[in-house]
Amino acid sequence: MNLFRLFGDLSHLASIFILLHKIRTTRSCRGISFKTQALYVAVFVSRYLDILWEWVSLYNFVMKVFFIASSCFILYLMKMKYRPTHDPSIDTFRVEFLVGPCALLALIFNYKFTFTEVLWSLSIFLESLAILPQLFMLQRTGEAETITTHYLAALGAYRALYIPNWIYRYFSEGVVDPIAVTAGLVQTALYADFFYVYFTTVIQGQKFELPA
Amino acid sequence: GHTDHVKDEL
Repeated sequence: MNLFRLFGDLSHLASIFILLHKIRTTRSCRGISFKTQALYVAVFVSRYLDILWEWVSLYNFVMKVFFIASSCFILYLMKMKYRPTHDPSIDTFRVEFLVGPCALLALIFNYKFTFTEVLWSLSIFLESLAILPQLFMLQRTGEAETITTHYLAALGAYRALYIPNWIYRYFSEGVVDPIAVTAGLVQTALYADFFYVYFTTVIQGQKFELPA
Repeated sequence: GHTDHVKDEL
């Protein structure tokens, strides 16, 4: 464990708490893409259920349980508790165009052609593109509540911080995970223009608005 | 082999 990865995971943890805080305080899930949240459940279930047969560390176990549980709870909040505030008409990204290619990539790029390794690759590829429905919704509405932008900033920072972690591990342990690194670079690149707008508007205390 | 590649990451 190194500080980059620790702060990355803490940023991911923070993003979940910010999202839960937003849903609870505004009593709505307006501006949040259900499809992205559902993809995250698929990502966590497909990658973190290895806690059932592998033990890495207490930290690893607790974090995996938390991410699976919290992402399912968020789906419950969106689909049940605050259902009236969910507008599927603006959450229009075709998820099948995302899952298909990821499944194909996982069948090609994996460390071993076994069910668990292909599933792991699928999870990694899915995670890198899971934010797309949310970004498309943002593009469509052209603006977002400030707290939602903080959620996205923390979420984007999570995998962005994994990049220096991978560099650090390459030089200190001589290990590198090409599949995770490639997907992580793509995942972080998708946040580029969001971060640009975020740091030039929200951080200056203005409202988050995409150029019309 | 690769199968034991760094799986200690989230």
